[in-house]
Amino acid sequence: TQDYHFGLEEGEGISELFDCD
Amino acid sequence: PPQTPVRAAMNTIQQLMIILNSASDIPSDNLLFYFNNCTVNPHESIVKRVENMGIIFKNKFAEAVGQGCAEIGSQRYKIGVRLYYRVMESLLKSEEKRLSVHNFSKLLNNDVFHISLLACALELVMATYASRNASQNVNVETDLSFPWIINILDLKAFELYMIVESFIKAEPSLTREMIKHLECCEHKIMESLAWQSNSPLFELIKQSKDREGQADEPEPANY
Repeated sequence: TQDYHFGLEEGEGISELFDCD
Repeated sequence: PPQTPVRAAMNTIQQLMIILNSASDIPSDNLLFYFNNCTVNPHESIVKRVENMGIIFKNKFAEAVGQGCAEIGSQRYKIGVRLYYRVMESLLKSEEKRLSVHNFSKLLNNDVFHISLLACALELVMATYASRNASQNVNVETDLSFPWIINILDLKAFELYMIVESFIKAEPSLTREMIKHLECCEHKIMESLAWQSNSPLFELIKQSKDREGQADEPEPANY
């Protein structure tokens, strides 16, 4: 995965992205 | 020795098979543990959705490629579902660790979450097999390349975009080719698909502006 540009910030995960935190 | 396109494609398929060899067609015990921990148990709705999406996928695949290939579509879908359940379990494990939460009722009862996760898994499976056929100049598939999968599953492009990074993080066994393909999908989405008129992106932008209180300021002319 070293080529992939991870952009999610600290504290941003699938729960926040789908508004389910 | 340097990889030929055929070898690279075959390696990717082999890797997918290795990943999914031990994966299950139905939710694992770990997943059932999470389901049972939910305020509203999503197990039934998840299995039902997989069935319904399966019928849509197989019909659309057969429509696109030909009725004679219906069984191929069925196989592709089955592999996609295994990857879907496997990544879902991994996502929940990492969320559990990150948030110290055990009740994922809201997330696991969120339709868009499941369809985007399933679409991402299916897109990966479709791309893996398509790249093999392309490298062998076999023209079996009509254009089932991205964004075919989000169109048939009636998913907004930005909704798929939201899952890609977490999907890649949750499945460390993806090959370089697989990751490159998902990144390419992300680029297509952000370059054009996410800006189509019915995209949820506009609502998110509006919400973030409202949140920042910018709504009441007059917009600078250069907007």
